[in-house]
Amino acid sequence: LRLCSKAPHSATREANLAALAASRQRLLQADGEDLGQEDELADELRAFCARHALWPHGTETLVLRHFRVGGRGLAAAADLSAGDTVLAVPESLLLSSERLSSYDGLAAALSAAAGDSLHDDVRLSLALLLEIARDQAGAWAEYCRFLPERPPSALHWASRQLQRLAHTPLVGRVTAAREALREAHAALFPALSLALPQLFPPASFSWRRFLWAYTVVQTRGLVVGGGAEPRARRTVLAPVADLLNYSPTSPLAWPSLEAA
Amino acid sequence: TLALTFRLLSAVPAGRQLCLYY
Repeated sequence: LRLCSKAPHSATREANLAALAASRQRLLQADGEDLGQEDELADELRAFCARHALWPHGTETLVLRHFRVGGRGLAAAADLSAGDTVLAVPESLLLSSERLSSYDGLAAALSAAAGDSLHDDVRLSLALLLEIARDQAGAWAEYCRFLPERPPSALHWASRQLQRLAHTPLVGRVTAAREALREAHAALFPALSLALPQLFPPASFSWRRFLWAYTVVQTRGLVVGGGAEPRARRTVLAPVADLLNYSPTSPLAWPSLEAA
Repeated sequence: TLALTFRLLSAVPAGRQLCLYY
């Protein structure tokens, strides 16, 4: 709202402000509850959760729905009580940048291509693409159908869309972030594909795929762990859990979950 | 181990969307 208020007066600005105000109003109204529509992939997600034991005690707790604001998300499958555990993601399905160390020769190849300066989010993006490319029948390749083709990140905006926010700090930040990501990709590829052709087939690690994976991390990564030790914190991708309010436009009037 | 469990902070009626609380 603050960024939008600072934009120059225009029809777009007024429309954006009205949409944001309406969204805020819905959060404040008790009768503004959006129960969403059935999602076409609801059965597939149910099967995924059952197959990978994501529901505690085998009881169905969540259902995939399509919400008017925020799109695809998770709803309670039945009345749930405070304290109920609704989702448990096993360690084998969690993806963090540490997964990269399980590939022989990758640490050396990464270091040769990009030094030790790679951001953890870039490393996690690589881990995601590797996981999908490595095992076509694996859980992450299977889970891809629930991930958006175009995650809601400003990095995907066309310059025409960015220009609507001209005169805000956002334009410079988005441009710089895209440029830094392009440089990271250019440092890694084709170097990694030449060094480890079996692991990095070029088609699976194009700029387009790389940007997609990075924006998945950006919009769906969860920062977990660490406790009192910030250096022990890490970003993980957790299937199904990432559907809990992934969208920046989702209503937040129901703050009901914590990660433990 | 790094398994993640998600627990409700408040009751949620059937059909209502769930959100992570940061």
